[in-house]
Amino acid sequence: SSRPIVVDVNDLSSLVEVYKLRAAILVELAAKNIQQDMQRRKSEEDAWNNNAIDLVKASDAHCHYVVVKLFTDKLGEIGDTGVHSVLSTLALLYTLHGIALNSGDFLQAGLLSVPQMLQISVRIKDLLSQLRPNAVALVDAFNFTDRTLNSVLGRYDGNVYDNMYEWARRSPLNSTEVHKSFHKYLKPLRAKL
Amino acid sequence: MNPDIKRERENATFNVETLTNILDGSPQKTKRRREIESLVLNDPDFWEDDPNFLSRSERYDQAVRKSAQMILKLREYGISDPDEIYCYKNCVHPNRAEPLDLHLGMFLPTLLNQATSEQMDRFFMPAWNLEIIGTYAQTEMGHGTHLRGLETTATYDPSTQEFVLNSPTISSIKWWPGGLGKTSNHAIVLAQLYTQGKCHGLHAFIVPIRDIKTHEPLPGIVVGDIGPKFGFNEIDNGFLKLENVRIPRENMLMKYAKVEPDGAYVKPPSSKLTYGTMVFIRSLIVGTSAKAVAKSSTIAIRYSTVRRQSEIRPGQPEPQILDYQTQQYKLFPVLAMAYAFTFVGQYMTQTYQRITGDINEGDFSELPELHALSAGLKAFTTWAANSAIEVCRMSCGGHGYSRSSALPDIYTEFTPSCTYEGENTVMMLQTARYLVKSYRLAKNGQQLSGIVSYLNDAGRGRVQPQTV
Repeated sequence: SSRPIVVDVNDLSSLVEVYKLRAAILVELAAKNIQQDMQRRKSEEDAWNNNAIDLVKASDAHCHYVVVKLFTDKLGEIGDTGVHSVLSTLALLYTLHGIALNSGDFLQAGLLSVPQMLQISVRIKDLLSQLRPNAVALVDAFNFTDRTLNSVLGRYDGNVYDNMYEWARRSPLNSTEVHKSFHKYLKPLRAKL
Repeated sequence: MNPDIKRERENATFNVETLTNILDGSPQKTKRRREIESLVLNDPDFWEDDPNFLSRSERYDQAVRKSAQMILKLREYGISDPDEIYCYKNCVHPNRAEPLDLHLGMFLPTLLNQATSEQMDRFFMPAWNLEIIGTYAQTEMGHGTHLRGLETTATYDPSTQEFVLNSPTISSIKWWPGGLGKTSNHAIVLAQLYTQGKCHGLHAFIVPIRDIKTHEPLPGIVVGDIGPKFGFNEIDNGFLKLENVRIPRENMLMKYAKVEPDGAYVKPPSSKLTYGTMVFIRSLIVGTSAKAVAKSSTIAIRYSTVRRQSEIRPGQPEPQILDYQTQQYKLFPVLAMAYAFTFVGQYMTQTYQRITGDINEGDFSELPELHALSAGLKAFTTWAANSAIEVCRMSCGGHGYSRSSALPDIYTEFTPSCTYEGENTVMMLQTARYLVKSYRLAKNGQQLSGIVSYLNDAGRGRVQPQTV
């Protein structure tokens, strides 16, 4: 059948299933292409090299499925409602964003339809707004200290600009008001011009 | 506190501490991590000059000083759990690799996994006490991930019961191992084993390269630093040329494969065991990818809440950059990726430990799956993380370009993971080999288990989109 399977774009387990089918189809496609090449009297090694792009795509799809599945499985271990809710939103975003980036695979295999892809793109925008209020809290949860992050832009207190100015002042080029290169090169050059 | 970021925190709909505990594994682990962090952060011995303003030689010097302090302090505080050592190290050397990384992360684990009990007695305590400082020399100047193509030879001489090691060509010179240039006095060298006139493939040998007391290179050893790189400024990645270097028979790591005194070769139970250390590191890299993305997204998202520019509605004050949909579209998928990879990293560590436990009990059945999974996920996560860090840098406007943002350093320190411990395309092809093999087995009626069990249906022609 060329018609898509039933997919609820809000249901993670249904989306994991779609990733699984995509991986299976791409592995099967690569294996069949190798087989066909071998039937055309190519050696297995040459057939392998001739289908290396498909093989990498198949591995990529397999790994993507594993990541999506493990993320979804993890949600099952989380009891706290607030945390579960925000992580579910993130997992859904990760999953749908992956589909949007690889839409060709899903459409070509008949796993999703064009209207569903449009629905996904709308849903992604909803998820972005939904995550907006929790964005800082979600990165705070990684719990990096300022020393381990070592970033003026990423400071916990958000006082970026005054610290950036201070950091720049410490540059070795600022250790003297007039750099020695002025006396060595620019001043003599000026005299010659 | 900047009022914008303060307000963001007040608006959150969940308990941040609960989520931190989940990421660490438990509230106890969070508590212990913070204890370790404060040990380092409050210790004046670890204060440093800002590396951004130092030369490479000064950065290496400062890193060696801190690593030496780190070893002393780990002993002083009795920190011996590998996770806690890793956490301590990450605080001492934030966002960067350090000169003893290969000693702690590859030399010692290789001894633990591949040395016989006699070899452990000889090498482990000296290595633990840094009399022996080791590295892991596998990659050659002209050969990387394709291990069968490595050219370094170890030829057994039964008359003296020694191996003679050689770098037969320029392209066979060992190239890239961290700590090899100036720090290490020993290297685990991967070389093609020749005995009784036959080549038996790649095996690991412990090779002294510098005098333990004077640190001078030993006869037949040509060793040095390979020069500045894209990142990795604190590390002396090195080269090593071996010219008829003789080592005793007992210096071949012989927990699995063996060479008897007369030169007879005893096969290992699985050829993949030689590469166990790489599998270990690949498993760890998945978690490292998560950390790099988590750090980058933390920087970019925090800055996007305090940075106000342009206007959405005419005449209104400049909005927070994070209110722009395009900024959210750049950063929130990256944030989601950070969480996804963190959980995958946790899974990989648990899976590695479980399967390694089985291997130690003599069960090698899951080794091929571990190989395939660690190779594929290493490639998948490092590729994705590499792009994600760059997205974060670009989303910080011009300031992401400044070294003060830390994003350039995170990027340059992380990027090599796409090529070290296996170039990513080659890794993907290794995983593909396992997938295709599994598919063919399923097609022939064999029942697959584990993460590839979904191919059972594909093999029997049942993977088809179903009609509504």
